[in-house]
Amino acid sequence: TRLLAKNDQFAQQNRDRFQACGLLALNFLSSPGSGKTALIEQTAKVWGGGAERVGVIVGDLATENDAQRLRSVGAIALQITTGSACHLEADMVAHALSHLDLDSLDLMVIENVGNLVCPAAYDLGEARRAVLLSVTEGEDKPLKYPTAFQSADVVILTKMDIAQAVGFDRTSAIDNIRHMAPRATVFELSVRTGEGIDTWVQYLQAQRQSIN
Amino acid sequence: TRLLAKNDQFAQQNRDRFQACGLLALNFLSSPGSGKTALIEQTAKVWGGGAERVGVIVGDLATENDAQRLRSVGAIALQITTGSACHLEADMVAHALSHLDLDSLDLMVIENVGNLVCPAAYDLGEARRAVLLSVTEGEDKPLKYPTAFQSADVVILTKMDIAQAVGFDRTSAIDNIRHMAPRATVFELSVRTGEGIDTWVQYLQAQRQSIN
Ligand SMILES: Nc1nc2c(ncn2[C@@H]2O[C@H](COP(=O)(O)OP(=O)(O)OP(=O)(O)O)[C@@H](O)[C@H]2O)c(=O)[nH]1
Ligand SMILES: Nc1nc2c(ncn2[C@@H]2O[C@H](COP(=O)(O)OP(=O)(O)OP(=O)(O)O)[C@@H](O)[C@H]2O)c(=O)[nH]1
Ligand SMILES: [Mg+2]
Ligand SMILES: [Mg+2]
Ligand SMILES: [Zn+2]
Ligand SMILES: [Zn+2]
Repeated sequence: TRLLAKNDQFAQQNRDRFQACGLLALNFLSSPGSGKTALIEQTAKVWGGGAERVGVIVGDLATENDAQRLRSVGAIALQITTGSACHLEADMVAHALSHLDLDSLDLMVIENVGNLVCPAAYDLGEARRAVLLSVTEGEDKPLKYPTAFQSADVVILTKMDIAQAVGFDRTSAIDNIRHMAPRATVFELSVRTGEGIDTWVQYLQAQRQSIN
Repeated sequence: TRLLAKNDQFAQQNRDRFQACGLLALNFLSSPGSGKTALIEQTAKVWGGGAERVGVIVGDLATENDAQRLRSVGAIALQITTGSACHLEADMVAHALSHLDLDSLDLMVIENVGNLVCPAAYDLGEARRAVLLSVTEGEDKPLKYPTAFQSADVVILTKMDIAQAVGFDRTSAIDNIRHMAPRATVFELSVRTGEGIDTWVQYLQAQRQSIN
């Protein structure tokens, strides 16, 4: 709890910085391979004002793969390789921010380490926390990973293009999400087909207006 | 490290117990929703001698869902709900073993908490550690989650039935697995179609012979 108090100090510092720069900051949490990087890539590609207005801080145990993917669509991406830490903490984000020119950005996405457990406990200073769940993972995941889903402001159902192929039970998934995160805004989308992407981007633009 | 030394004491105790009972013990690690429970269900259903010879210890943050699924195919399943712990530890497994009649079992599967990071560091006393990777998660996951894959005795590619639908690059995935786990035995299977299940079960039966 002492460590969490320390984390929260850095989180508030980050939050203040984002607000001072009129920057909408998101924290993306999900299992490995749910499509976080793919969605951030797509968001940057269609962002009014251009991909270079989208900053990304990506956490992974190893590799620069995600940051490289994001740079190749024109986003400003900084990779944090944690070695063994299974989640990002606010002090890591604070340090990363010092390497970025925040005034040149509209949107900051923090892609957390792929993990539906540990990242949930750490406020990074984000304005909105999005938990992603792909249609391939199983409808009961919101019940089985409560801390993540209970902490969500937004829940994003990803890979909707293969929902039918895997026999996805949408009603059951949405019920479980509503049960764990009754006040969360839910999006259903596919990076592959583009379904739901406009709705998602419009939401981000509206959020950005309201923080400014 | 002191905590890990304590874990390893319990792990060795578990390992000794398994060997004394001629019981093949497996530790299943993967992301949430990669198909651990589904594969254990299927393994139990086709196990020579019957599902009731298969014991399972399942770890989850919350719910009894996985243990219930396993019981409904006739396996002997014990659920550990960890609350917040993001991985199973050897002492939890030791405690669970005290509730099971090990002499009545041939196979013990420990289904770890869905998490490709933290569980890797904890020896539970298993004879074989299997890391599961579904074709939907992305071919670079073995590189991005090194501790899990480097610790694997077995790597199982799951959900092969939808490999084509998601454009799975099998060569790239296998290369990455070989890079991180050169001595691991690799299986490719689908619970949905049954592809590769016989090969997997034959491997288990052979492993069980060799520990007896
Ligand atoms: N069918 C389909 N596949 C998708 C979609 N979005 C992403 N994928 C695939 O899902 C896999 C994982 O995508 P990533 O973007 O790497 O997922 P991630 O959540 O960033 O993974 P980590 O950062 O390792 O936790 C890749 O093979 C993607 O091509 C989608 O909308 N539809
Ligand atoms: N298409 C297809 N889907 C599968 C297969 N195996 C499992 N699934 C589906 O994948 C989803 C997750 O399966 P689970 O068995 O719950 O996965 P898990 O790894 O035990 O999940 P956690 O215990 O929560 O980490 C479910 O919707 C399953 O029906 C398969 O071989 N093919
Ligand atoms: Mg990623
Ligand atoms: Mg399971
Ligand atoms: Zn952690
Ligand atoms: Zn952990």
